[in-house]
Amino acid sequence: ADKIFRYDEAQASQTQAQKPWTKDPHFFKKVRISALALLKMAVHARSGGTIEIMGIMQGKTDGDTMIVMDAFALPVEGTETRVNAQADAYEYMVEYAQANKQVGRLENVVGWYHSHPGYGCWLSGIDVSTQMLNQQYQEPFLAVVIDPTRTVSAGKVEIGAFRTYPQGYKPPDEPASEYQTIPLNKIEDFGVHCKQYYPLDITYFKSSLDSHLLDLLWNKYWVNTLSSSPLLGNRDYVAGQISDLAEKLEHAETQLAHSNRLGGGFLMMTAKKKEEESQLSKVAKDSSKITVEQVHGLMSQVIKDVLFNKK
Amino acid sequence: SLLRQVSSLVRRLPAIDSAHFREEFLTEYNDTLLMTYLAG
Amino acid sequence: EDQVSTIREGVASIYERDEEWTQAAQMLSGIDLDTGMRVVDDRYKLEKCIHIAMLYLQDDDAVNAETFIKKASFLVNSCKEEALELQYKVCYARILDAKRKFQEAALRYYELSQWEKTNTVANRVDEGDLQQALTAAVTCTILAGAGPQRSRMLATLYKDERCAALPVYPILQKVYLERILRQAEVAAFAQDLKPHQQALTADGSTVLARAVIEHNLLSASKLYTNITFLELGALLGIAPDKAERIAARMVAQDRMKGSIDQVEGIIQFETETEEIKQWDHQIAAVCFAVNGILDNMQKKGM
Repeated sequence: ADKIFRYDEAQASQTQAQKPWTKDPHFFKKVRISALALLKMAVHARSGGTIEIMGIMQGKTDGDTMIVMDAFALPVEGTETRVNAQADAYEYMVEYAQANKQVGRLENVVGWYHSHPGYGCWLSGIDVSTQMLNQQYQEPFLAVVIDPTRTVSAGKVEIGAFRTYPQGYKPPDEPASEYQTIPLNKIEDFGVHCKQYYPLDITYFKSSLDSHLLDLLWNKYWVNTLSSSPLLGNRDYVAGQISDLAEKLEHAETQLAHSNRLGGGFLMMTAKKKEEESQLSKVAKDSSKITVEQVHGLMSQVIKDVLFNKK
Repeated sequence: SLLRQVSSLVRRLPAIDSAHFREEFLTEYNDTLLMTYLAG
Repeated sequence: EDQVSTIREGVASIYERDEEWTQAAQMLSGIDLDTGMRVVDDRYKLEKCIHIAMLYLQDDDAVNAETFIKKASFLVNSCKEEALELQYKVCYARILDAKRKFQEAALRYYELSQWEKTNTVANRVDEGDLQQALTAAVTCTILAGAGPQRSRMLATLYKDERCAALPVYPILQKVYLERILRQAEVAAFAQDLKPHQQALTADGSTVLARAVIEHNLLSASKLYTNITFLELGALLGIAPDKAERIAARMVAQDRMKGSIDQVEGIIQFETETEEIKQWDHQIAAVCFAVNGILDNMQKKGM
């Protein structure tokens, strides 16, 4: 299991020389992330609270798989407000990469990660531009997005890994990826660019030492599970979700009212009708998703009440 | 020492028992049930 | 003008040698820095203003010193000389300190204590100065009024590993961890205070005494759900009615959460944490207690 941690310089330079990714825009299909990198990225994303944070990932490639070995934070915040935010931290990145080489960490920079607190893992317009830029000059390069807020309510790390297509490339029809709620104020940004990139399958790996340490932590992990309340931890996020839901409902309602005024069902094109229904079905899906999470939270509260509060 | 540990554990239960907590707990409970109803 | 300046500087240096600080400052402040009669560069002006301010500060005369530091603040950005910039910052911090603006003074002293990290070797100040600046930052933070700003500064200082080596560290630790300060600890801390930090305030108590009472009151509010002013006065070592007045002022300034029932003579402290969060803490304690028992049983081979 620890073989993956050894860096093969010859293979890396050979791959770099062949540049297989230039022949197939869809070349990279999988990502393997080390437990260490995942933890560091998740903790960093969480520390940013509601502000987007940014960092760099180190690793290598192996055939059509990108391997993320480690990650480090960049002194950059609020990445959704400027293209190529990492320009603020170039100096830091260069120094960090050089210092790494000096201590024998040979992996190169293999991508960047940033957070979308509370609005899901996808690439915004700014992210697509940043990733395209990086894929032009720093290949192989991966974009990872983490949603620390949804991580808490979902009970697992909300993470996505993406690669952009070259400008003007028409991708074949994508299989629908796992459904996720996009807030109304971000839907525009999401919709316009969602065809310019594709998600990679993410798997994780850990070293024997990681396994040992995680087992030790696991002994204490059950305490965290029992002494935390998802209902409390995520109140602001849930309130935001419900208000977003209300907006979407009103939105859908006005659209329906509007189309009814235009002479109701028989005049409306079936496609348009379908589109309207899919809007509503998405809203219904969002509301059941939020509620299920709330009910899970309530169930754990009730179990704790029975367990610890009975006289 | 073991018995002392056990008795201190027993004395910690129930974990909390106050009217204020009961009130907060039920508020949380009702909010969630209300949400479930509205989602339904 | 040149001759006058030269003579004044000469006489001032004699006053300075005799440690007649205010006379030396007055002698130098007679030099006309804004005259049109001769060309005086910004660097010369800046150096003179800072020198005069430092002389006034030697006699704890913050008012006059501030006059010249204000003049210097218009000049300090134009001439990029780090030695002068350092002197300017030291002066500015000491003036804030002398004017009992302890919160801002602490920030500036702390900035000074990190000086060597941000500037070139030429102006590397020695370790002793840095430590002195850091101690001054701790002292001013402790003297500052209790509240959120002071808590942030305390956290910064407490996490700065250099503070652990300072003589004031024990009291910094107790203040940061919001523990009640005993009279003996306060007396020991008071010995190293400067004269102006020992000065009496309008209500006849010293700055330190007020800071300690407020701190202890805040600590008590974390310990107790409620307390009568009789008990509170005994705890703080002051009269009950004085304890009530200070508590009322802190609640009004939103530096402490609580409500006062004057008829019953009792104060109810409001705890930030909701009961449900308290419940989670209790549950964690129960789980760790179970863990402890299991570990103990394993150790005994059961």
